[in-house]
Amino acid sequence: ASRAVAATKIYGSGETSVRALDSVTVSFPSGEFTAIMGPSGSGKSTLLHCLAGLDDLTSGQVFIGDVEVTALDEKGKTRLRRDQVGFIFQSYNLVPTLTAEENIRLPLDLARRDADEEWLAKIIDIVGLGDRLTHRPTELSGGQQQRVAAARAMASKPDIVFADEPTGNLDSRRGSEILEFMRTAVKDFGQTIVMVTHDPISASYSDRVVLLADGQIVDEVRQPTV
Amino acid sequence: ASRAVAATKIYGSGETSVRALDSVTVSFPSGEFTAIMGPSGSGKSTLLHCLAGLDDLTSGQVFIGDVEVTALDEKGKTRLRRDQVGFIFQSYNLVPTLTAEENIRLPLDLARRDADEEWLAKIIDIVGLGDRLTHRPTELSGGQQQRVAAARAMASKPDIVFADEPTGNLDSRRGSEILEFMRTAVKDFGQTIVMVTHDPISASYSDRVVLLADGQIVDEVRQPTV
Ligand SMILES: Nc1ncnc2c1ncn2[C@@H]1O[C@H](COP(=O)(O)OP(=O)(O)OP(=O)(O)O)[C@@H](O)[C@H]1O
Ligand SMILES: Nc1ncnc2c1ncn2[C@@H]1O[C@H](COP(=O)(O)OP(=O)(O)OP(=O)(O)O)[C@@H](O)[C@H]1O
Ligand SMILES: [Mg+2]
Ligand SMILES: [Mg+2]
Repeated sequence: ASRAVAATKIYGSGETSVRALDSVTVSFPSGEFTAIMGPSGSGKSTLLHCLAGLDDLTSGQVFIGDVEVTALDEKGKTRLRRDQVGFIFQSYNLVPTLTAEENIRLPLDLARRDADEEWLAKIIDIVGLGDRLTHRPTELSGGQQQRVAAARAMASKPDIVFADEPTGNLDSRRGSEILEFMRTAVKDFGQTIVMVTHDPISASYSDRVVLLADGQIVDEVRQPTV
Repeated sequence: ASRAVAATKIYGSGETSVRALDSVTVSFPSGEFTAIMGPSGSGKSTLLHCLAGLDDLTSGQVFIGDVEVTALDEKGKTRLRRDQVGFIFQSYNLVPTLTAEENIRLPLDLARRDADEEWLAKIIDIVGLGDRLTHRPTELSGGQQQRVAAARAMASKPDIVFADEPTGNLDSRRGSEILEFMRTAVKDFGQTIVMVTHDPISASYSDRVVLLADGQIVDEVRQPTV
């Protein structure tokens, strides 16, 4: 589970300051698949980064489970993310010098945890990267890079996965296979998923949609249908 | 106008070689808006890069207007792109040290051409970046960066625009405004646009859709409707 309490994030100061998050209070219950939608620039990526402790709030609090992320130091946040969080970045953030497979296994290596090889094989199969595993990011298509990022986030079977527009560069068949897998991970393994998306069809895989505009939560829809 | 004749592109060699384009012959008539669709990894970005002379073919030819791109040297290709081509990259390729506005004006500066200030103001208005112009890419949201890339490609009013998934990170309203503007540029100014997209709704703005799979053209649809 994860939640934000009166979370505010202001970039810059004075005349050019941007209120990216404006006193956002929202919770993402354990074992639920929540989608976050809203216009470009409305604060979705900022919210996700702050929830995962990748960015600091100007004021307010963020929790993962019972741990107050905003009260941890850098070391504490790094350890928390390593042990409990998977993150799919909007711009992937793959390591250019590692192969696709090395990128996917990286969270396990960093946490010095053994891979659940069966789980890993399943993820790699779902994202359909079989024959591209030995290639580096520059030798992969945009959608293949996005799939590496998705597989990496799921590799260590984290308690919570934050996904920033995970299907934006995928054709609808690939995208739905990955979303279906995420839905299964939530229903069968109790994983918590918080996914930012612009696509209403992707959002329909979630249990609930939260709508953001100008850094504020403006609406919520339970069990959306398309 | 642009066309490819028996265009083949093979990455690597031997056992690990990838036939990204397999004898592709296709033309993109002047003053038309053509969409290219196909599964992730099917060769769409490769085709676009080869059409613009950003990447070399293994065999076959590519033309922009009557000029055979594949027969030019690096200097010739650079000059051709500078004077006639706009390109929206799947990963944007913005200059991190320049502001949004400087990035948008870059093609004009490189071509030492005066901006059509009215056209530029119109583009900036359509892509909705008004208050973010003085910010650098790292201070922009994913969708805002994509919009800077789109504005930059249109800034010099090029004869032909190659757009690689230009609306993937945009909400549907923003996306449709940009697509509507592109459609107007084609109808009113005779611009040629070749757009890769995964989204059927985006494809419906085009005059014709070309379908790619495993590096080959497999189908074509005139005036698609959704
Ligand atoms: N430098 C490279 N070396 C080896 N293989 C490459 C290289 N660049 C691309 N490829 C491969 O060529 C194939 C086509 O890539 P391309 O980027 O054209 O696909 P695409 O249709 O644009 O996919 P997407 O929809 O995911 O963006 C892919 O299988 C990709 O892995
Ligand atoms: N480092 C920064 N400095 C200044 N402003 C920033 C910075 N990072 C983000 N912003 C601004 O904060 C606002 C919210 O950005 P954010 O990335 O959260 O939007 P988003 O909802 O994810 O948009 P998109 O759908 O385009 O990805 C935007 O207006 C953006 O320009
Ligand atoms: Mg974002
Ligand atoms: Mg591509």
